[in-house]
Amino acid sequence: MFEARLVNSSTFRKVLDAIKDLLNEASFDCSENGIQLQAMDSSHVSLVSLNLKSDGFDKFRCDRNLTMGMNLTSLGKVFKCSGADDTVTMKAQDYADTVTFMFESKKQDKISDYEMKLMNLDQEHLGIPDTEFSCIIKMPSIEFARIIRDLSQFGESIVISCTKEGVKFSAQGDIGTGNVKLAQTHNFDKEEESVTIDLQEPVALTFACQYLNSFTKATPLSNQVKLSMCENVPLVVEYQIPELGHLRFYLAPKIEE
Amino acid sequence: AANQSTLTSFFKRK
Repeated sequence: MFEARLVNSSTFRKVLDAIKDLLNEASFDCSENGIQLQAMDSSHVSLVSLNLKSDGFDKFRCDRNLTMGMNLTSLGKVFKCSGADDTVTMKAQDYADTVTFMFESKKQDKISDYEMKLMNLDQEHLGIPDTEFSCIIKMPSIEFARIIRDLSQFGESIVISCTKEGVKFSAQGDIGTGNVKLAQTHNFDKEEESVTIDLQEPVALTFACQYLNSFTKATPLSNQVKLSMCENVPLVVEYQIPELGHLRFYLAPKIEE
Repeated sequence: AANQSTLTSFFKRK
């Protein structure tokens, strides 16, 4: 028996919104530790890694490890039926081929449930080695989304370069070039507005705008975003989900011929 | 121009 209750169903809805551009379907791996998902987009350029800890749920029970393959468009339809303040309870029997979502309004005066068919998906999991990153940038997630959106107008790729002076985002294309430089700023009163850089050595890498833009769909999940970079290693873009876990995106760099 | 690499060239399949 699997049962997970989340008072803020909107958090799960935000996770779905953040990954549905990249993935059509995905397997949710449920264990006593929580819910995990790891899946690559169809072109194998980016990877989504979601970790929701069991103790972040308001109730969590998983008697037997369970892999639930879901069509994310269908799952999106189910969550579209939920109210912003609803509580969600997910339930599945052992070896079941369906999962049930029950939504309860805050006042408990409306209860709806939706049963969705599960899918058998060929899971391809990658082993991601621990990496000592050359630089780790933490910045407001809204600022990151804004920069990626702005620079995407200029070209298909963005160069992210980081030195001890700060981080620079650059794009170039037919109409010209764009550069945005951010210096470190520590705002002790408003931690979420800070830009912090933990630098071991300078690094500059090129990434496709299309994927970076998709990642920024996770902006509503977290005030801050963490970018981890290292030469010749995929970029890690991480959004912490308060009290529940994290959503990470990995993106393979563009490499000069 | 830079070529797009894939993740499978960095990470091993489990």
